[in-house]
Amino acid sequence: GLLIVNLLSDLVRVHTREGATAVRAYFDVP
Amino acid sequence: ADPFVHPALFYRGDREFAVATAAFVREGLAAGEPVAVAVPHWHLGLIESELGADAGRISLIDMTRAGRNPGRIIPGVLRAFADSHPGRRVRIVGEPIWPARTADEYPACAQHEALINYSFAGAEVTILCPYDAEGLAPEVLVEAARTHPVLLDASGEQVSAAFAPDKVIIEHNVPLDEPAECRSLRFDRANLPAARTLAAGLAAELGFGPDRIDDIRLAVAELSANSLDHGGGSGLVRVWAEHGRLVCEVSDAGHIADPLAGRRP
Repeated sequence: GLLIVNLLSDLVRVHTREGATAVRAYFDVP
Repeated sequence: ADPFVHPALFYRGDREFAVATAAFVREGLAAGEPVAVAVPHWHLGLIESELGADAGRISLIDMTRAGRNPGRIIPGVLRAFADSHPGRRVRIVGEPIWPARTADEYPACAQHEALINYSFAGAEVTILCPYDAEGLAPEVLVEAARTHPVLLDASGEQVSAAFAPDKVIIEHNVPLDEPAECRSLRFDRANLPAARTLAAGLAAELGFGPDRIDDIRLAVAELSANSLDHGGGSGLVRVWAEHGRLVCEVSDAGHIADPLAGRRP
């Protein structure tokens, strides 16, 4: 779930409301 | 009274930082508490010098690495340390915000600071959060007073009249800026692997190595599986590059009602 995404990525941003959620996982380009 | 103590420390200059954090650490050591210091690497040396031989008795963590993702700090740094000392009061210096944090990162940092209050409510833990009062924007310092119940500076300690962590969490929960261009795919149970492949493909083009591509594939797999289980059974994955980062977004018809989702170890 989201814990794994937090542990793997360099930034996570979320926008959530009733009936719509967007989660962005960011990864620093090497 | 809640045994959890969460002061913000507003410091001006390296000297003030070193003296105040070292005093906090020594107070913990004198009380027999396990102590961890998670601050940017340029501050680790300051604390080590100030502590001298006592530095060998504490855990020193580079927050620019361990806390690169603010969402990782509670499970990967703070809870990881506190939970490894069951039955004992622990003391942590945690500096998650520094002047080079970007506009993308800052809202996640502020939410992290607010969520500490929920994650550690009732816990025998003290977390001191230093803020660079000279280098950070004034609005960051104003928000620190909303996420910390107690404020410290060179003039002393005061209760924060502005303390309102729930509002900080809500106010940073806003629609995210649209990308200029992206690759996208609608997915459901029938074509789930294609969502992972879309992200992995762009990652390879951007030069990510095999191990990191595996991480990216797994992160998208976790997000898209959430869409199937909790988001109405389908979703939209979009991937793009911006500001030196690969961005993988999964959206669906779900709602994350638990603000600590993703932060419980």
